[in-house]
Amino acid sequence: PHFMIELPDREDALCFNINDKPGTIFNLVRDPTSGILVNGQTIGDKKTPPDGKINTYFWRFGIVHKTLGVRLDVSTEDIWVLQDGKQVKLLWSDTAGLKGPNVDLLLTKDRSLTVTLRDSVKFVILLHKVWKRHPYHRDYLGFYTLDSHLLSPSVHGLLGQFYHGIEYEVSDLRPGEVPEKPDATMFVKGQELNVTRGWQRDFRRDVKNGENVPCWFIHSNGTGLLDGDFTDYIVSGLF
Amino acid sequence: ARSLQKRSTNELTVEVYSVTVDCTVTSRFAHTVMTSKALNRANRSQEIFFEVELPKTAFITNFSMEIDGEVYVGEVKEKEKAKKQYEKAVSSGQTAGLVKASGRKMEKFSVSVNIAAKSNVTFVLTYEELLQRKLGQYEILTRVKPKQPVQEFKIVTNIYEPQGIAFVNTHANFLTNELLPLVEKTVTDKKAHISFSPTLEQQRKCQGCDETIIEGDFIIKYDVNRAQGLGDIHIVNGYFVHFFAPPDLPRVPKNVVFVIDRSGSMSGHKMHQTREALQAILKDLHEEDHFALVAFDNSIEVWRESLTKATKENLSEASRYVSNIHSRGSTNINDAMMRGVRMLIEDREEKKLPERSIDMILLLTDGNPDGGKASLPVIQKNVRTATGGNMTVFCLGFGNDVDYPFLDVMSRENKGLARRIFEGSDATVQLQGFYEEVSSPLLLEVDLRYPDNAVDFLTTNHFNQLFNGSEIVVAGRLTDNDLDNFLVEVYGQGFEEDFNVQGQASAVDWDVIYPGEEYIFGDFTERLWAYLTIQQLLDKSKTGATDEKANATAKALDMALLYSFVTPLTSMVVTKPKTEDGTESPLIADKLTEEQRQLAERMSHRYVPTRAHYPVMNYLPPTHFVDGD
Repeated sequence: PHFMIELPDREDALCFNINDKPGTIFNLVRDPTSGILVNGQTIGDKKTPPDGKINTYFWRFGIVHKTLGVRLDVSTEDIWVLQDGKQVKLLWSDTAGLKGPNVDLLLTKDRSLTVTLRDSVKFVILLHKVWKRHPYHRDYLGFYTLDSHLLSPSVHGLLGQFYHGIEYEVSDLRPGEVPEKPDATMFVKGQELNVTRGWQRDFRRDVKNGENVPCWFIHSNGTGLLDGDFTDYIVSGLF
Repeated sequence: ARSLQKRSTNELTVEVYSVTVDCTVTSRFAHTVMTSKALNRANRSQEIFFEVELPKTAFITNFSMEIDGEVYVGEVKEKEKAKKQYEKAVSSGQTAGLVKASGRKMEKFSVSVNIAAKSNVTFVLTYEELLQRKLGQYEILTRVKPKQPVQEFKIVTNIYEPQGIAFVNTHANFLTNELLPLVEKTVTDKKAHISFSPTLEQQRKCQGCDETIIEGDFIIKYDVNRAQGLGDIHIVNGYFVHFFAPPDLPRVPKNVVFVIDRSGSMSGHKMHQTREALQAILKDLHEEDHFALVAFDNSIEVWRESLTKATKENLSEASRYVSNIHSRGSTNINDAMMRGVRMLIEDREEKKLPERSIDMILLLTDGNPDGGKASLPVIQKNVRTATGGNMTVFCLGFGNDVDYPFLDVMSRENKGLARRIFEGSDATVQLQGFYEEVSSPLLLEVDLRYPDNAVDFLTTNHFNQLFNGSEIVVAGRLTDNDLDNFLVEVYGQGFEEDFNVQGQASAVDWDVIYPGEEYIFGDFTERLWAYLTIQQLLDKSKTGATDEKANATAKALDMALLYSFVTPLTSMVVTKPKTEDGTESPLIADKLTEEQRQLAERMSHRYVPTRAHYPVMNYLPPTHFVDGD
């Protein structure tokens, strides 16, 4: 999956990819103060594409808000919502709106699920539907944080650690391997990283084609940008 | 006197170091990416131009500029809304139109951008089109005009046709004997690869000079193998496309009335070319065809009172009549058309014409009606009422002064089509070419039927005629994404008997046909469907009741925005980087209508669409996200 950290104050963005074995579960957001946890499990292509690169994508997210007693299990197949002991199943083929005391859901048929958890976080999960006979790809999901300003300063995770911004400097712009993608040196978290200017896609407005967002790409699974190593974010279960 | 040597003003301070044209055709749907990379060698900033030509049947789908790592991407917007939003820029003249008419088949896309000293710029233009089968072949036309020899120059085309490729021919008007061997062509059963990539030295006009011989059209023509019966159906990613053009069908005899404008404005060259073309067309008539000649100015004159069988004797008499048509008077299109329609109706009633035959009127005119009934809507209505949907009207509009939209609507309302004939020495050939395209109907009232519960969003599936050398294309979406087979039926009226075939269409396994390459096909079929739907909606937006027109326009607009096609209803807005004084000038790519192209030609290439816009970016709130790419 590709990760994008948008920094509107600097009119810039950072991005990195994490590719590990299909089936790995990563922690994306963890806020012990508010009791929020978002984990995602990856899935791989059906077989190795001609370029030999095995890509992984998220196909299932587990979201828990302990304080509010809300638990969501969102996969490419279906959506389970558990609140106060009651369980509701939604299908991606539905269009639905659920308004509860602690959680609001807006499901757009075959496209997106917008989730608002009271006084904490708002996010949208996009469904990327792939033709079932596609030789390589399968259906997968995207996770976009829309509002995170109410989360505590201790929020962490692959995405969560960036919710309160990040300090970095970029210098020494130079030609890269590809003329369209110059390299540069980034000073971040006390380290010097070789980064490459590129772009990744935001699919919120156009789920099919996406829109390019220019960003500084951090190589080697985000090493240097992330606190610790990407393997530190691997967890054993979805919840 | 001292001889002063003038310093060269043509010093090359801009180096275009890469020009590539990459075209992929899958099931007739062509996706072309033109990329140009340049370097400003100068010690000062300067304007760099990107000018390319694309077929007028194509829709631009993307344009981007990358300047020193910063990418400026085009965004497709509703033309009318954008116009209002950019009014400020319009009034201050800060923008420039990007698309101009260029010749008969092409449109020119041009943009310029100010580049800092020693900086690079990369322009990427993408366009898409559904190739039309005409006279038994498809044509991919690429026009190239690099201003200087280029380090990396490449035209690469890959054609994927699961039906199998019957032939591929390549030619270019700049190919010398030395360059000819550089065109590499590999054709296997279902794939063709054509590439042309001369070195810097091979591009030079002369040794050591900076002029290039690469200038002109690079044309690839090909056809696919045709299956008997149902035709070919490709199902990919939940969308299907059905190509129908069975081989070996007998042609249906036709009854054609030639309605010939001999008004004063046709005098000279045009009249001469019309006579020549008619002589040639007469020679092409088959003996089982019937024909009539109606010449008109402000008065109407018929060669014979009713249609005549195309025997040798009759044709040679007709030829003598044609050679004596001379220009005079004004233009009474209404009464001439009424006369032609009446002849067909009367002859039908009197059973002078074969029962299974097609009735058509071919109007050839160069101007606006100014005699008899001059109101255009009235003439259109009269013709529509008179034909009663029982005959086809084809119109040939000669030259730049013809009222093309009038002819276009009149033809469409009567199952036919209009074509502009461009003034030039080859007008005779153009006239003949058009006639050839439409003169051999193979089937009438062709219906392509699919199960209602399995498909939706079908493009037009009823066609008045199938012409020899052409092809019927229908596309749609499968409502059941899991469907691998569905029943298809084709019905049409043939010459001696009806054509009726039923069969099961199944998804081909692209993985098997193109092992290792199927990755590229992605959403080709869906985009083909979208392209075809938009084209048909744009056509519908010109004819029919007012609310139907509005409905078709609205739908076409929605789809053009959704699929990012630059159509006559949408514009592509690109924000140029700020100049040193801090001003920002947006650029617009529009799609010309036939009327605008005609206007452009009337203005002798002085025409620039001057619609100017400020860019509007609907920013989404910034986010941290994770997704697939």
